[in-house]
Amino acid sequence: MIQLKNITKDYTRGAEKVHALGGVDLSIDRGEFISIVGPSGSGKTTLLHILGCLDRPTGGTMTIDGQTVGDLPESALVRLRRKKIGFVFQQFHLIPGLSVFDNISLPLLFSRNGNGKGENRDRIMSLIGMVGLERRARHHPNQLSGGEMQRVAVARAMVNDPEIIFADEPTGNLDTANSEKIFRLLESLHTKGLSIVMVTHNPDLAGRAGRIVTLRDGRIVSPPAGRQY
Amino acid sequence: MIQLKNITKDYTRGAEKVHALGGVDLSIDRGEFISIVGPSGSGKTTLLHILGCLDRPTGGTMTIDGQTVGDLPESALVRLRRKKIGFVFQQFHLIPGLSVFDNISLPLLFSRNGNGKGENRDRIMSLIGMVGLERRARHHPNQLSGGEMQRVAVARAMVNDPEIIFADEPTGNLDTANSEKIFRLLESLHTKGLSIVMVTHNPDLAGRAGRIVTLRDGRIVSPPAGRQY
Ligand SMILES: Nc1ncnc2c1ncn2[C@@H]1O[C@H](COP(=O)(O)OP(=O)(O)OP(=O)(O)O)[C@@H](O)[C@H]1O
Ligand SMILES: Nc1ncnc2c1ncn2[C@@H]1O[C@H](COP(=O)(O)OP(=O)(O)OP(=O)(O)O)[C@@H](O)[C@H]1O
Ligand SMILES: [Mg+2]
Ligand SMILES: [Mg+2]
Repeated sequence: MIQLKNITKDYTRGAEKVHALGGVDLSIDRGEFISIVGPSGSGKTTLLHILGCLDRPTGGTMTIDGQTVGDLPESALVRLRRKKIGFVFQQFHLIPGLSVFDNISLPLLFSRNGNGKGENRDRIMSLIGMVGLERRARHHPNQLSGGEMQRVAVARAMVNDPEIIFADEPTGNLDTANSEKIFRLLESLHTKGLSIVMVTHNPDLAGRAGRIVTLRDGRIVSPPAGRQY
Repeated sequence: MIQLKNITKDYTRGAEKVHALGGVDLSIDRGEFISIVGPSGSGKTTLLHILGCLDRPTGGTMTIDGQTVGDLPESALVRLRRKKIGFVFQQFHLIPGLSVFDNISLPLLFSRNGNGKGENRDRIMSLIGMVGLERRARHHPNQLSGGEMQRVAVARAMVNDPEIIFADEPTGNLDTANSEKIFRLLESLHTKGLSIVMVTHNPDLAGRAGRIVTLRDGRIVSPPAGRQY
């Protein structure tokens, strides 16, 4: 489904260059559930944003279903992102002026059938219930706890029925019970056929994915036997 | 040192009232290391902000070293915050236009001896080393990973030699190794005499504090035997 070959990503700051990713090879098949682990600063968010077509690599090639992404025009990438990809950001990126309900329904503006939040009301309410935010549907982001904001971000990534969900630390601000709830939500979507790529610092959750990919200093490494990273 | 009696906090949204805290009694002695745990939305951040004099309760009384905080003028509270308290925010709140070094040194503008970052350069660099950010000192927040931003927030809370540190999920965005590093940093400050109040979703770290305070629906509860929450 997604193939990365020798992917590099450099950030240039004046004279200094940060090699965030240095030659990453990775294949993700349709229907996989992958966790990406590694120390803080090892390049997980950078890798996820490239996989989710939110950022372009500095070098290397990426193909999606056989098509080279580098050759695609921006408009085709945008269409991909909107219809096929759901993304949970590490910093949530909720819209301040909108309610929880409206934040979650935002991707529907771009949905396949063009239906807005009106026709999809039941589905949005059901997602809100699944992440445990029924009593916060009308709240704005600045009226939410850290974990509540995170759960809105998770619900928003699912509302458009994507084919693949990229989740950057979806439980980092959650207690054990809520982390379990969110993880099981991802598992149930996986059972329905979605591909899931989840960055996590939680070793237990990482171990419950189908496969663990370990990053260190911008490269994929094999974890030592018996240890995640 | 800090005494809370029947502390309540309500948020009013139009006709709706959210009872974030409902009658909290809590005593924190000088030199204690306390962890606050509880489900997402249970009121931990709200409680921490009241303890750290960043927010006023709706009802109840709070005393610090015998003095009733409600009677203090805003200027006295500001002085308290700047000289005695270090705070790690759940959402970091770093200043976008400033480097890591300058972000960490910000509280020094208000320090007891009035020394700025110039005289304190060695101390700031040492803190930067302790949180593992030596190669990121000149970066700006938008050039940092989630965990790197969190570590800047931790270092900033320590730079002013506070008497008490309030840390709201200081390891939520960190891998195991970095979480351990940050926790041991807090432990070493505790050994030197600082009081530490740490909100955490990490049961292992919570268990290594001197005492665990458990919140549920805005109230303090006793955890069932053998379980944190
Ligand atoms: N300005 C506000 N208006 C209305 N409700 C609010 C406001 N701020 C917070 N709340 C609500 O108060 C409750 C407690 O919030 P708080 O941030 O203290 O929770 P928390 O225990 O820190 O949660 P988390 O673990 O997710 O960070 C939450 O349910 C939240 O929705
Ligand atoms: N715009 C930028 N300019 C310079 N360096 C950057 C920029 N963005 C990220 N970096 C650096 O690239 C490295 C990788 O960042 P990334 O966000 O991918 O890490 P991460 O593995 O997600 O970390 P964490 O677990 O802390 O979230 C980090 O060391 C970071 O400082
Ligand atoms: Mg990251
Ligand atoms: Mg909180």
